[in-house]
Amino acid sequence: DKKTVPDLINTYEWTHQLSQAGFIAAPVSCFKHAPMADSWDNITVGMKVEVENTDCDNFSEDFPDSFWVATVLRIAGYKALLRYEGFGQNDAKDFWVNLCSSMVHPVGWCATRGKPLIPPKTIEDKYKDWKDFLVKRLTGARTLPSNFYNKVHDNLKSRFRCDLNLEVVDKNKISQVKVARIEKIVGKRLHVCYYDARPDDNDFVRKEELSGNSSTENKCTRRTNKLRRYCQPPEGFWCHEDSPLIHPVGWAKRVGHKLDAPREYIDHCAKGLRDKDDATEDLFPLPYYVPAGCVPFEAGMKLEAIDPLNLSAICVATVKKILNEGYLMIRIDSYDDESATTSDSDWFCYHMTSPCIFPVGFCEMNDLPLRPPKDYSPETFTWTDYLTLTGARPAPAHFFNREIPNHNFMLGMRLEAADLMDPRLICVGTVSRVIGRLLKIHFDGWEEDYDQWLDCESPDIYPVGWCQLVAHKLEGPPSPMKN
Amino acid sequence: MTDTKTRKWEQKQVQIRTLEGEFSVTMWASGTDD
Repeated sequence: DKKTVPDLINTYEWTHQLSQAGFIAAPVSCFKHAPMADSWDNITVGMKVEVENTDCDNFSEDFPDSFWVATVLRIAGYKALLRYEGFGQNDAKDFWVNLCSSMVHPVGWCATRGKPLIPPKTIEDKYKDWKDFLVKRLTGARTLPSNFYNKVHDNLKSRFRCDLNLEVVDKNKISQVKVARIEKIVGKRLHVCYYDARPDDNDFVRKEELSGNSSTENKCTRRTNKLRRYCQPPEGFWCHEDSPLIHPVGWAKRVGHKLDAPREYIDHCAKGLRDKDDATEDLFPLPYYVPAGCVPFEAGMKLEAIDPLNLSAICVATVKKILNEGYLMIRIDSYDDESATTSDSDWFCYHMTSPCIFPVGFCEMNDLPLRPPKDYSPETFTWTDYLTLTGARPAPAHFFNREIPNHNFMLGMRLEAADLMDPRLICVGTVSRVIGRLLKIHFDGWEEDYDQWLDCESPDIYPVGWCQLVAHKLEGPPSPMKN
Repeated sequence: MTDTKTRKWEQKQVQIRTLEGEFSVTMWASGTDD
């Protein structure tokens, strides 16, 4: 019982929401990085499975556990509403299960283990000949493949292992990456520890170290403090293994990104040496190949970008520096004056193909609020005036990634999402806007200020039931009492 | 046999055991057995 694991105490259960009218979970197949996503379309309503029969006498010496066949009536993420076979239209014993849990089996599983199917007590007298009934109900029906759980198990394995070294965006100085070590892995989410981490290191960006975005610092601190009332204290930094925030050993040197690392690490990389615990490139998603000299962006160009320190805002931004292999250093124009901050400490690295950067006019075209540069108000800001005043050139629209995958996310779909301002937290959320491939994720029960703009292929969003599947705590909506 | 419409489903004999005895039925399983 995963609920007895200390980390999972008070984990949120979707169960009471699943049957509510209008509840729609984003299908597992929408989340490419999620276990079983590539074969989830084969999981269908009407499918038959074998599950524990809880409608029976509590104890029998001959059969300590009892199983029966059930039909999948509804699917919501990894969860399925089941009805025991033979109940007809009677929904009295319907129940929700996680289809990837070890409690659900393909039809035939019981026989391979010598366990007989025993009809539930409610219907045990309904038929005289259960064999005839089962033959009629099961012949031609669909069930799970016999290796379903091997597949689930394989799909849950991370490419990484604990103790590997890698380069991770420094949460306290976003313009640099820092050497870190993988401490723990849960559901392909890596808990990494910076090489110089202090014992009291927290996930959220520390107030005194944030460079010039006071609204974000207050937001992070406020939310974390709220959650801390009923959460374990945060430690280290969490991200998914496909996150663009992590890189192999040697990446910073290769692309020309700032690096914070011990002297011996820098020397090691300079010599092209690798340690057995160094994360190598093959562990990371294949980078988009951009040949040298083929980056059309130029320093000084203006664009619109998701604020890496406040994912609810799309902002006026500037390309500050071109790195190798198509990486760009970008600065959000609404941050404090550069002269008032520590030089380039608030620049952030986006790849030129990132779905989180947009051409000038993207927000206006999609009727989205655009956060203007510092000292401008949304009412008075116009791109035309700003470009004239700054003498800057807008990055042309064809420089940007314009591909829109056929993602199938729709407004109102429910999911589980990492709070990227405190990424050890996975919270219940709702797709509140869909703009092409861009999704706005609303955290249920929280103000809109906490919403996050994420790409439809973000590895930080998961189907309903993912936390339960990987044994990660799920944060429910804040209860009014606790607030 | 494979479902020619989707090529994802395979017909298979599935063993069922009840208190009265054992028998088999023909079902479709999604084709991830390989």
